[in-house]
Amino acid sequence: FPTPPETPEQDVETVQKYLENYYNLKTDGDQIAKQKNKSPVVEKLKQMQEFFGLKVTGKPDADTLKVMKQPRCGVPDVAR
Amino acid sequence: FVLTPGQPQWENTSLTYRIENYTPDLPRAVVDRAMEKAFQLWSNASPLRFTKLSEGQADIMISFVWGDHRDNSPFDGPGGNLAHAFQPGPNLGGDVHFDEDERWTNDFRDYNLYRVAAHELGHSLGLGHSTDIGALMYPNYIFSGDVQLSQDDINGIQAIYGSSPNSEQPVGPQTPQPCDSKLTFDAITTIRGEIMFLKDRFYMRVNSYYPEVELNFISVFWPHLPNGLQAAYEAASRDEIRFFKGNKYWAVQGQNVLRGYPKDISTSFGFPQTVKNIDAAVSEEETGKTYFFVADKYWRYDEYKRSMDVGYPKMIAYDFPGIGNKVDAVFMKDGFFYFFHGTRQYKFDPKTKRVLAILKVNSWFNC
Repeated sequence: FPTPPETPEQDVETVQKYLENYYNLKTDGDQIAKQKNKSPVVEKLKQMQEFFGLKVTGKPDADTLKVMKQPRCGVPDVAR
Repeated sequence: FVLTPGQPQWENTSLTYRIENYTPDLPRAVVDRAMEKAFQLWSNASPLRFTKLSEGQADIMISFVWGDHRDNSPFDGPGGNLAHAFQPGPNLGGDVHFDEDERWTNDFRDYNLYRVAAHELGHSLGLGHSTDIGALMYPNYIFSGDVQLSQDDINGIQAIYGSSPNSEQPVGPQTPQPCDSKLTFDAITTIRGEIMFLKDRFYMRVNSYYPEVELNFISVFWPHLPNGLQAAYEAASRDEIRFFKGNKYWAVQGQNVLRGYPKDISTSFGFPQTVKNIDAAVSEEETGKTYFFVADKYWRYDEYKRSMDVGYPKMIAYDFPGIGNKVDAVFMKDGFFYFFHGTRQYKFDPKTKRVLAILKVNSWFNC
């Protein structure tokens, strides 16, 4: 069987939007320091996973996506 | 708990609020009552007092809006963001906005207005999102039937405004910590190959594929079950889990509570009326025998004959030597009973009637 992609396009968008909304992920390319293995998305994902008591992988695994898709308060989890 | 960065707070403990407009989803009186109750939760735990205004500018302005409503956080249609609130301060400060694209309810259906209002007001008063899943200030919507401040919420609001002037200080429920050596359980059951541990409003769940313990509200699976269940067991031949509280029990299959429940334990199982509640229960899949533990005695029920076996109740201490004379919770795995009493766990071999090991209460949680 063909393996489905690890993170379908829709999920990438979910992660991006979630981190922008609640974890102050900045999408302005100039502000993001491009360091190998330390992308802001990974760092913010780890922050989010730690907050929710998930396994801290820095990857948008199934459990992380499940939490991200739950309805919630619109106030960011970190300071804006 | 988490305080809003910069620790903004109201200087005055007497605050006003106004409901600017009403959702068409609920009668106005229901919205008024939901807000009143939500404010009451926070005033009961702090020196804060709230007065409702019917016109003019209030400290906390409450409104139902949708989409881009001209603040920095547009709403996103049904689901997703349900509401938001602003930290203490002038103008927009303290204000609460509910997404009118949601369906607002005053029951267990999505989304309970009182529950969401209680959370948002926490922000209006200076609290951020808590990492405690049992706290009102946890960011995700969870409705377990009752809305109350947890001890974490109380600690948070009192860290900002001090304790309540009432002589009796409020005490909130604590969220169980799976790796706390002082943890005790209300009930434990197997469920389709997994083990589910129940405590107050919460379940803790482990299985071999996912080694991390999952902690969440019982209502996530079964919104119609009460909190504080006292016993549970799996009747595997019928693919049913039975939950007990007082003299009532509920049967569930998967996530569905079966119709016709709760039922009375006397009528269904044949307990005398003097038995008011069950401490613990476990069923042997091989024999179809179910053991009910009540105080220092136990009863045996035949799942096939659907009747209580004769000669019961018997003394726990006599037939299960070494486990004491009271059981909080029990389950069966790989032919062994695991009895729990207080912070102790006993692995018991029913064939030899011997305790094989005394274990820590949370030995199943990979702590």
